[in-house]
Amino acid sequence: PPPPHVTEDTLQQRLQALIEGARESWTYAVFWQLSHDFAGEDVSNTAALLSWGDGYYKGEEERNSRKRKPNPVSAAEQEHRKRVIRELNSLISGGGGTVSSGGGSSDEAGDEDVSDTEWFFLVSMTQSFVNGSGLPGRAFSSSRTIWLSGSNALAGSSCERARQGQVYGLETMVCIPTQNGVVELGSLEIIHQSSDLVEKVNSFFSFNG
Amino acid sequence: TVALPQARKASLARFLEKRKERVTSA
Repeated sequence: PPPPHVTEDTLQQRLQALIEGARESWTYAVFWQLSHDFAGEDVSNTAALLSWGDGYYKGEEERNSRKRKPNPVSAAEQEHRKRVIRELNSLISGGGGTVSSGGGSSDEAGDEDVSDTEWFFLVSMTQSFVNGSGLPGRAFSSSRTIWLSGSNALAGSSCERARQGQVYGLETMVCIPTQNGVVELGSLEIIHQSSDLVEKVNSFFSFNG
Repeated sequence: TVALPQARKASLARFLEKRKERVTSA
């Protein structure tokens, strides 16, 4: 039976199980959680928002990294990404609750190039979508799965998030609505629509609370 | 400075930890 409360840990486990148990090669999975944003002091004036609930980043398989035409990232952009990673590392290891604008301490992970999909995943943590807009918002409001495969489908989408995903090398993006949010998956490979995945999401994410 | 919500902080910590593991094992 579904648990009364879904903790971050169980969300993480479900996202991980979804990706690691799939035959297809998914790069990441994100759960966009439904919440209500109170606009001003009027409590009746609320907007349904889909914001970061949790995410699981599997990473790029070597065969994908090799065959993929790299998005030319400028040296300045790569430096910027590394600096952000270093700062976030020092924030997390320092146990603080804020990100400062100062330089973080250098370490091995902070000196390694930050891939496009890592960056896309990281930036996603700062994003949220009003119900009805953006890829997750549209999937939720229509209660329908959105399945975009092929770079043309992503590049031609009216959703900025799909176009952004294509720029970062994604070939497939999927948003599957659930009771309390939307599960989004992305892949560097073309993956065709399957009812298996949708059914799995429905069974893994059919909880209350 | 930017305050981080708890859910994102936990996700971020996991992401950075896994990234460290990937980099050091490569």
